[in-house]
Amino acid sequence: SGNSAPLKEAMAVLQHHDAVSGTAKQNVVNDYAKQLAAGWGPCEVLVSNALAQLSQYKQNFSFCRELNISICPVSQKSERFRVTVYNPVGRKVDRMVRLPVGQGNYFVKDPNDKSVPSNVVMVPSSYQSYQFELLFPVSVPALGFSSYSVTKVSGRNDQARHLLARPRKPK
Amino acid sequence: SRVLVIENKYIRATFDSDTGLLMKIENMEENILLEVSQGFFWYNASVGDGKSSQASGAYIFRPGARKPRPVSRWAQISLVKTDLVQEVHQNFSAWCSQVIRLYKGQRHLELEWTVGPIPVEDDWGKEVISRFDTPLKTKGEFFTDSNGREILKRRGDYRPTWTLNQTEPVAGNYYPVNTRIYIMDGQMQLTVLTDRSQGGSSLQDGSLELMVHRRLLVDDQRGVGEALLETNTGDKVRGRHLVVVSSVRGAAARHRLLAEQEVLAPQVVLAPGSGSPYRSQ
Repeated sequence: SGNSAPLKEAMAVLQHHDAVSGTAKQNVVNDYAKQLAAGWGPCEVLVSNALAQLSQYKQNFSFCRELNISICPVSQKSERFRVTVYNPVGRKVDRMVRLPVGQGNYFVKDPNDKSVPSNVVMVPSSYQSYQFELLFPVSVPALGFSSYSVTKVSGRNDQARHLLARPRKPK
Repeated sequence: SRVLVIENKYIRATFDSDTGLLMKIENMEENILLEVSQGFFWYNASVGDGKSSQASGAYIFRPGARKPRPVSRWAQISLVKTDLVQEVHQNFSAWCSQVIRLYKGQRHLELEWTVGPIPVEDDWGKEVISRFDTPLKTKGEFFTDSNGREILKRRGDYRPTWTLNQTEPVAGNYYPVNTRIYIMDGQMQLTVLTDRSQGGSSLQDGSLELMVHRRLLVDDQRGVGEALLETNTGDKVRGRHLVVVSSVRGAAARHRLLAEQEVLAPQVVLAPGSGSPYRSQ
């Protein structure tokens, strides 16, 4: 069962000026973060239920909470997956979706089953192994959502460009 | 070549391939070119001095010196170019890097900065800023938003309703930036949108800066009872600044729509494999 109340309550607690301005003790800051994280879970179930009902499609929805640091198990491990993008703004929005993926080529289709141009880019990172990210444009209606399907078509990546990295000697 | 360029049909960003730093931004739609140098600097946080015992801390921003120090004067760069995106990856130091990104069809530059953990082995607390320097004649004026709604004009060392005796030339000119800050010279405007509330200012003519991270060693005695010092190695923070160079006349339409899209960003939900038809009945 989904429930948005825990997240709402956590957000209410975080209206405190210390939470807003970051002037709380470290352990209080940790507690704020813990309340927020505890609120995400049931809210994600709620959103999954809503998406299933609205899309007439029951799926094992997954929210990648660490997308900003290129971590998303579903897109990194699955050969096939769907990407549903919800747009809370009252007008159509065009955006670039960026997802961490394994090496390879991918085929992306839009809600009308048409193929969408996509790229796999290499992300230079401090780790020795390169990271890859799948990039494709989405168009989402006002206060609505669009679902795109992604299929891995090959293990090798011939789209990625070579990196130009020139070590600099400080002047 | 001596210069490095990333571009789409609207925007062209040029980098100095020697230093790796941004050099200029061109808005080809409005035929506008602005020299912009951008880099990261840090203020050495005051622990109290002869003028005042007030230290910089969770509640109080009080740098020990007027001029910040550069994290680095150059950056190691990597270039990624595909049909949908062109990006320059800049590595300033072990704890400060940035990706300057231009997607196909996008009318703004996206600067994704990653700062931290801030080293404090030298026993100096540090307050890190991203600063944009341009030749714009701004006469000490800049603009910040208030809660994403009203835009307020700010002027250096000045308060509109009372006579200010400025004692803190840096902190006394810092204001909250909830969604955007901009400078203009009447013709051209440089607007920087943020993805979170930050402190910001314009302390030199044609310049604007935003504070992206802080790590402090002393309690400012204002009530929190501890220094702004994360436990263990400290926090690594990642965020985005969206940079728009435009005419003053065309700026508002751009940054209003962009700010709205930032605060109400699309949510991405994934699902492995395929699903099965579902009826609520």
